[in-house]
Amino acid sequence: EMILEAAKSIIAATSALVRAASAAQRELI
Amino acid sequence: MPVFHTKIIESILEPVAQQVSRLVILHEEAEDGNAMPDLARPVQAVSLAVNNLVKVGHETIESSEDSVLRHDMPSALHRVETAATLLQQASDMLRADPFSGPARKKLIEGSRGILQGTSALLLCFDESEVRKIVKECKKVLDYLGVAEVIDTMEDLVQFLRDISPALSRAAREVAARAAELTHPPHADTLTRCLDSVKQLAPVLICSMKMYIHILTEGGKGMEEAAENRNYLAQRMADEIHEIIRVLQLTSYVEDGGE
Repeated sequence: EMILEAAKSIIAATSALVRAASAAQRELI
Repeated sequence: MPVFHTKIIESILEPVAQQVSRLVILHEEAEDGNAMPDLARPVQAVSLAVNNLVKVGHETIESSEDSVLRHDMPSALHRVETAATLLQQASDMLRADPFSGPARKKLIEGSRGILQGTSALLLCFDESEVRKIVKECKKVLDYLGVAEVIDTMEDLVQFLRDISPALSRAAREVAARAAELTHPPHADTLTRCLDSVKQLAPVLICSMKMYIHILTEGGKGMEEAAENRNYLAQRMADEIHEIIRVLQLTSYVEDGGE
């Protein structure tokens, strides 16, 4: 289903964003 | 950690759910935090994916005949759009001040919002898929309801022509659903009830044939034959009602579980 694929894309993009944001914080700890 | 009731939803949401939890912990442990990198590109990627999801979501709403989906899905889409706006705002604020506390909060809120909105959207879609399976099961129940009035072989042949494809479709969809569930007791109940229905179906047909035979021959035992047929039809209906009940459970708690 197209909606599942669209949901997968949004989650993949959010995942990349969260990883990028987490990386900066991780350096500090 | 949220618990997802189907394997597909779990596979989509579980990784990012863990990452968002980790981000919250990192944010708390880092207190004032390190300088945030420029998040414009990943935020832009999220926005593009959100735009696509909104487009696909509206197409799904337009093409669906399911009034519940048509009612529920727009708010889930709106939730995702609002979350994307928060991420955009966080990105803009962080570019101006990479140490901005409020921007980090918006970033976490936006990430959570994407997760919750997408989860609501997938749940809404999944419930609609379940309603389709329930509809197929109800067709079988409707056919079972007329088993009592079948009193000629011609009618029995027509009955078989009607119920067989409906039963096959329902069985196929229930079996696929059972394989999709993450909670084994629910999957097991579906499988067990489905097996009973499959075993009972030929026995019911035999009992209907027997009843027609006795009726045609004018022999004794007509009442017992009718009772036997009705009992079997009722047992099948009970199993299908249980399938429908379990299909509609979307959390373990609803079933008295942990």
